[in-house]
Amino acid sequence: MAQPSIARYFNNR
Amino acid sequence: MFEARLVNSSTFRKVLDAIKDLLNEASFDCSENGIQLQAMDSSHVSLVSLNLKSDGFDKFRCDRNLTMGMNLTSLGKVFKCSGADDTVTMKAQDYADTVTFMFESKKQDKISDYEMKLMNLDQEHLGIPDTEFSCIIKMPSIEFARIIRDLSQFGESIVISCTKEGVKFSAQGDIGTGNVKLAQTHNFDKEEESVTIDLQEPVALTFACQYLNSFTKATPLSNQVKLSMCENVPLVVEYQIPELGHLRFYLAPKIEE
Repeated sequence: MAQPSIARYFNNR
Repeated sequence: MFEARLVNSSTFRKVLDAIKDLLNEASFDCSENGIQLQAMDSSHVSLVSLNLKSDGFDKFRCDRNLTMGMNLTSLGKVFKCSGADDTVTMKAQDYADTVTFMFESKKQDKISDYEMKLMNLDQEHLGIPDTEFSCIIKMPSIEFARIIRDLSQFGESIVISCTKEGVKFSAQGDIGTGNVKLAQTHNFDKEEESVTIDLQEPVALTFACQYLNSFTKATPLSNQVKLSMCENVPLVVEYQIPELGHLRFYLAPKIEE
């Protein structure tokens, strides 16, 4: 399985 | 002028112990509301979010919003100099490039102060959307730490699955498999020993042991831990810091390649 980045789920503010 | 006094300096030390595995440096944002910190670990897989409310401090003054970038290894060295029962006072002038920590012993017979250099950190703030979670599990924090530690021996990942029957933690690897099932147990006399599940719909997600293990370094902060899960959304592992605020960890679930 792959480990995605947390940034993929949250928007840059 | 920024000044924050905490009678139990050990609480701050516990916060530091809980995040220093994941973060080498971090910015503490100070405002009249308190102290906030948000930072991703160096691999950008997890996110740490700390909120310490101003009214949880024994004294709190922040005339102007202030961001203090700190090296957490250095901060750890400063707090290593404190006694377990010491009171800590943090102080910084507006636009200062240093912060001072003063430790006072309970009997007021020893006072020490340490000035630490601040850093300019390029910080990236992420907007965390509100989520309707499929399940919210509350359980003893020590039990959670134990399960993660035990199952980490079997593999690199742990599947957390939650149904109305309970919550199951599973791991598999070269030596075999391990499963731990917990049923809901409500102990009205000892709330902190309860396992409670608020379930909207069953969910099963896979997480890296390495990060879950790091999160459990926060165990001394709180008797209970709250796990919030939803399909395709990061896991939230939350430790309430009594009277002061909370420490949350967000972890992206592993996905099929």
